[in-house]
Amino acid sequence: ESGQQEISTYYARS
Amino acid sequence: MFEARLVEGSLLKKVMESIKDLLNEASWDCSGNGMCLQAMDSSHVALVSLMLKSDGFENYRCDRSISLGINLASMSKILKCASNDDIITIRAEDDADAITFMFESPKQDRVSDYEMKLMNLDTEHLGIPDTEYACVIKMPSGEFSRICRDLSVLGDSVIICCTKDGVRFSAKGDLGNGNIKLAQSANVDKEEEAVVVDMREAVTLTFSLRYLNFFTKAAPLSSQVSLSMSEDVPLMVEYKINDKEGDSKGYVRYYLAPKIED
Repeated sequence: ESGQQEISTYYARS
Repeated sequence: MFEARLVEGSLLKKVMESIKDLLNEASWDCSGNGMCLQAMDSSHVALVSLMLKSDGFENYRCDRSISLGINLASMSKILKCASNDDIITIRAEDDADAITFMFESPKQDRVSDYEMKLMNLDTEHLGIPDTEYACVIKMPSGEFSRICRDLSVLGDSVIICCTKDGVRFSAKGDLGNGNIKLAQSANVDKEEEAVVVDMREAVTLTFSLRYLNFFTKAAPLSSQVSLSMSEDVPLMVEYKINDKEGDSKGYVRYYLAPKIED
């Protein structure tokens, strides 16, 4: 979808 | 050895229904604290974080922490073989390549067991920091489901605007536009019917209705849902998992990044 950010943009991989 | 027995087995059936359309496969991480699952959907847009607390089970034994890689569609199909009033026991040996589900009727006159193969999954975990959200909206879960369903008629996205007066959900598309305003409940006899806004700062964010509609599959788990929002961070949609007596057995939390203007 246009404008939809991925969640990993916000939360770092742990 | 891992073994967990849930007398209100329908809760596990509902938990599976709440995630099976969003996730294909995931690992149940079992420890002394309970059963946890964290996974992103295949497009890495939404994140599910699920907890079933060990003390929410009638019997719970976890000799050492194990990770059970599961095809969720398969597990959901197997759990559909359990009646709603069945007692469900999950069992896995250490280093086993299969998991067993046992369903007992309340009178113990029918016992079935199903063995399902486990998967080797290379799962990624995301660190979700503790967040003080600018707005936390609590509302009846059925109301939230209806808003998401109704506004999907108009568009792909919903703008959620939370102020001290209440919450406004808006959508627009080729057809036209629609707005649903919810005021905070002044006096409600039943807590589960209340709309409560806990606001530090007004927030307006846009989210994909396609994903929110996936999240509302958890509505049968809880009469209330909470939406936690802050500018520029993912929305958290939480359904608490409570038993018939109202005791907390865990939660299903969904995280969704806001949409931004192109």
